[in-house]
Amino acid sequence: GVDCGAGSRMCCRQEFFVDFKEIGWEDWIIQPEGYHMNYCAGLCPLHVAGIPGLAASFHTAVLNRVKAASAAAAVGSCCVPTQRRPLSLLYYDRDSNIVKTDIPDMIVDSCGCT
Amino acid sequence: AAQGWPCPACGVAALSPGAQRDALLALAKQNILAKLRLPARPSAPRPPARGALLTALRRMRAQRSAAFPGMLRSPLPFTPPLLVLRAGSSTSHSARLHFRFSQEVAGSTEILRATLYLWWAAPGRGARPVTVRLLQPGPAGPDVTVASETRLEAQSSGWTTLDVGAAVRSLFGQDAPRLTVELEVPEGWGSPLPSNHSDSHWPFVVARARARKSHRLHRR
Repeated sequence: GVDCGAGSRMCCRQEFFVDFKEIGWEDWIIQPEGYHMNYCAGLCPLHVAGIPGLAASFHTAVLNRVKAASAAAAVGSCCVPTQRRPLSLLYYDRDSNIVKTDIPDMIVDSCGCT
Repeated sequence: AAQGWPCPACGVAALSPGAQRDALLALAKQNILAKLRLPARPSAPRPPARGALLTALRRMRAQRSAAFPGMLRSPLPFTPPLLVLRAGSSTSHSARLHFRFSQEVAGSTEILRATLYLWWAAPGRGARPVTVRLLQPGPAGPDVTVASETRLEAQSSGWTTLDVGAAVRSLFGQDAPRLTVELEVPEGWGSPLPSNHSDSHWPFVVARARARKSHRLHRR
């Protein structure tokens, strides 16, 4: 995956941090102090889709070759998360119980072209 | 997609920076609440009823009296949450644990006794030397100073205790009371933390505390 820099145009991972204090949620979420949400942005021209490293897997590469050969190739591809990890939260629920939970697939670790 | 963009990410990129940030914050909030199956954020937590707290403490005492004789002999007048444990940086043979005490409790509570409980798995090849360091934040910046260092020999599986009362008491005058414990074993002995990461074997601190009494002046 590629991280976005200044002036990035191609598909990359843009870091985005949500500070729970800033949105007034620090009174019910004990840990962590924020959420590294991140997101994918950038262009996915057809020649990029299927390049190992940007593509998610061998299967993606094969599918892209098939798509490129068909009329559907004109649709293009999207810059989407290819790797995610869970977010662990320690928070007060509605009954003021302290709850620890791991929410899967919440943090975008890398992006690629479909 | 509603605006006719072919990809989900394209729509975000087309917004102005301010609107983009607002949209992402709204999305983050909506995402967290949906995953927690909450219709809205919970209201500010209220402390549990004293009766419920005492019942819970009595149950805990009954369950633990076999494992920790002498622990929790009487109900403790503390207000939860007293502390939160968080694993910090670690290497293959060392680990740092952060015990964060809530500031409100630290300001109104006097610590009588505090004990750190550590679980050791069976070493299998004689006594396992473990160094436990209590680290405190320095006067400025992220630096830490070693408040104390203790060397323990783990002979067999089980809980080991360490008195951390003085260290915890000294923290309570600080803005952000946090005790950092560093565990280190010689290289090649594996991680000092339980490898199965079972909740029941994680390190913890038991603190005996009482509410600070306010000094009253009487005028005649």
